[in-house]
Amino acid sequence: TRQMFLETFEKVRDNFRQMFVEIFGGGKADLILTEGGDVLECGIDIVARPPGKQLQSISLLSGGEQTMTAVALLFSIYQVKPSPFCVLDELDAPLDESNINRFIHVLQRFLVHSQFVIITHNKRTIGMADVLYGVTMQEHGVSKIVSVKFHKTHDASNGNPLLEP
Amino acid sequence: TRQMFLETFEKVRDNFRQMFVEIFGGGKADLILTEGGDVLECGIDIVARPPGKQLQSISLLSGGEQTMTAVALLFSIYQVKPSPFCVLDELDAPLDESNINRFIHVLQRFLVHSQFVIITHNKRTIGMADVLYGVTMQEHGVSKIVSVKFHKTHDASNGNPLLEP
Amino acid sequence: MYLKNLTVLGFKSFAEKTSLNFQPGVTAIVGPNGCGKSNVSDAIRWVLGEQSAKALRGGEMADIIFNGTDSRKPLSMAEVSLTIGGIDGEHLTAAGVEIAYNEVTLTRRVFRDGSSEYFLNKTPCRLRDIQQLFMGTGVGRSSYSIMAQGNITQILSSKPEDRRVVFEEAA
Amino acid sequence: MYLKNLTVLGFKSFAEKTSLNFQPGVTAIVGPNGCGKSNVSDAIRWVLGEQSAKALRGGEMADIIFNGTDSRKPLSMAEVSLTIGGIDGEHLTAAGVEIAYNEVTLTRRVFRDGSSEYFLNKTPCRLRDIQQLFMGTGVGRSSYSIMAQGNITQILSSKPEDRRVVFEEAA
Ligand SMILES: Nc1ncnc2c1ncn2[C@@H]1O[C@H](COP(=O)(O)OP(=O)(O)OP(=O)(O)O)[C@@H](O)[C@H]1O
Ligand SMILES: Nc1ncnc2c1ncn2[C@@H]1O[C@H](COP(=O)(O)OP(=O)(O)OP(=O)(O)O)[C@@H](O)[C@H]1O
Ligand SMILES: [Mg+2]
Ligand SMILES: [Mg+2]
Repeated sequence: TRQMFLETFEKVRDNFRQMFVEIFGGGKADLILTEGGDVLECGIDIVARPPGKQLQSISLLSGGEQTMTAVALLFSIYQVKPSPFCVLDELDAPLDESNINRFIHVLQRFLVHSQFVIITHNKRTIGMADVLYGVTMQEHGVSKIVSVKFHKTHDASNGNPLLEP
Repeated sequence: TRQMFLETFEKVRDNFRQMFVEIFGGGKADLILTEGGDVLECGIDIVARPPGKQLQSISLLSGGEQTMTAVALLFSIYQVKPSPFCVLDELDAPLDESNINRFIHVLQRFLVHSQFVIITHNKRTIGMADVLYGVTMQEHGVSKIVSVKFHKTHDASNGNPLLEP
Repeated sequence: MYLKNLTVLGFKSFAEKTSLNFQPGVTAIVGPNGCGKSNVSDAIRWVLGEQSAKALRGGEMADIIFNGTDSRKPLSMAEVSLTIGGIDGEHLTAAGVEIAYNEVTLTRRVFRDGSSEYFLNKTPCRLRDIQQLFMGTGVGRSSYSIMAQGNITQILSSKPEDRRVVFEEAA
Repeated sequence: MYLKNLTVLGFKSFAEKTSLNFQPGVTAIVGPNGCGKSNVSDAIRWVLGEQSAKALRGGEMADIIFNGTDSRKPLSMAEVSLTIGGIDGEHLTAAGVEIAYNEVTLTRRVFRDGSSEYFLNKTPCRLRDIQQLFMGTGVGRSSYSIMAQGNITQILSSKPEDRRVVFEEAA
């Protein structure tokens, strides 16, 4: 319904404006309903401007900046309707260390309402997990799952878990 | 011309078959001219099967396997016509440590004929560079380049360069 | 609502019955390239009712059945079960599940001819019953709750009209 | 043929004149997200004659001119120079450069109206002369010698017909 969509849109939009500034430490972002026609027909445009930079098309943002902008939008939607569980596959691949730290930091807030299953190669992301599963292919082409005993370190700067297969 | 294209195709194809087996430690890959019509009209299909696994569409390969397959093809083309210089931007992002090592190992062979400019976040890749440039944005939105003094370590397993800004 | 267990057999590279237990908080899945991590994400997506083989990186649905290796024959069926706890009474009723159960196991099977079967707590059901279970919870075909590898920036590059579907899901 | 130097001014985030010297072997470029690494790759691609703004992540060619920041005004022109050594006599002649030079500097400028100017060793020339310089060397619009971020798997997903263009370049 038009009413419901507009309400949801406005909530996500507010969240996105705040979340972007928090994640980027400044700058500005917005969601804009595209022109023309019925509110139930138009699309949603994304604008984003990292701190200090000028507003340009998001295609000109770097790989890492685009990922963080998308993460901000993702979490803005989760805030409106927290999915009971989320599966994130290698979101952190294009991110440098400080962006991974910011991503992990923001993620913590959602752990109250949602379970997260995160596929990653990154040590810091691994360090914040409560449970760790290793997938192996000892036999070519056949996957097995190994549960990894894990002492979660709460000191994020020293994210080396004790791993015992 | 038809003749030239077919010759080039056959060379790249031979290289690709060998390069894939070398990079994956087995398995099989091939390049196949698509059906029908003039050799100058048809496209080129890629098939790839990592060791032990069954042949399926390459869309079912993992992110890392697809990247290594593409790297094998890239280098197969370079072998036929070594480009004097190549710019590779974050090729290693989806790769795990052992695949990065294989990538670096294969890359060495091309250094005789070509210069490589490699953009990366990965310590091992950085460790094999002859020259290192850091790009910084001390002032928001303005890039500066810093040349980083570098003692290249030849021991690939201990890829920690001495970095002095 | 929370995940308790995922069990896969014959799904993609999981030739043998494999079980994953979930805890509250963050479960990290790690391993080398090509070992099957994204296949776990595909399995979850699939058992929740994904109808597009392309979204699972295949050409047709039968592509997700274990295809054999140099030393194993292909299997004729893939089966994935997802056990979920803490589902409220309203959703259980809508899906046709007895409220007595406080946990529900959804199971999906597919055969080489591409036909799927669905079960709720071992009772055959329709895809629609599984969809009813998640109605309005934020878990759904067009939600962003399952982010496939490399897809995060698609949120930015997708058409403005496609994006609104996600907002409608969240409404 | 080998790269000796890249100099950028006003190209994307390079508001000030910046110079990069190349050695034989591997030059690694590192730095945090968004600092300008891929912009270096774009600059090389652009000065070699890239005509598609989209291939440079922009909407139109003027998008690559430094657009200003909170504390700097936009610039009205972008200029990139690439100095190359070891070019053989045949290619030099085809490009209209005197064989006396053993190194060639290609320069490209673009202005806000989108119009480009090209120079070889400070002498105005046409895009075609720059293309002549690289004819048959494997450096060209359709070669894979410049691999943009995230594009490697496009080799696998591109249409079979598109792929053959690359082979023709290598022929
Ligand atoms: N139907 C199938 N039968 C057998 N094996 C399959 C089937 N479908 C996919 N696979 C295999 O699963 C593997 C891919 O697994 P997956 O994508 O989960 O890897 P991954 O762990 O995510 O790796 P990466 O870190 O590279 O992303 C491929 O090697 C592929 O051959
Ligand atoms: N015309 C322009 N004027 C000013 N800044 C620009 C212009 N075009 C692009 N930029 C800026 O350049 C930055 C992107 O740089 P680049 O893509 O090189 O980053 P990167 O170092 O490759 O990062 P990553 O590691 O995330 O890939 C963006 O923040 C963008 O705002
Ligand atoms: Mg994967
Ligand atoms: Mg980049």
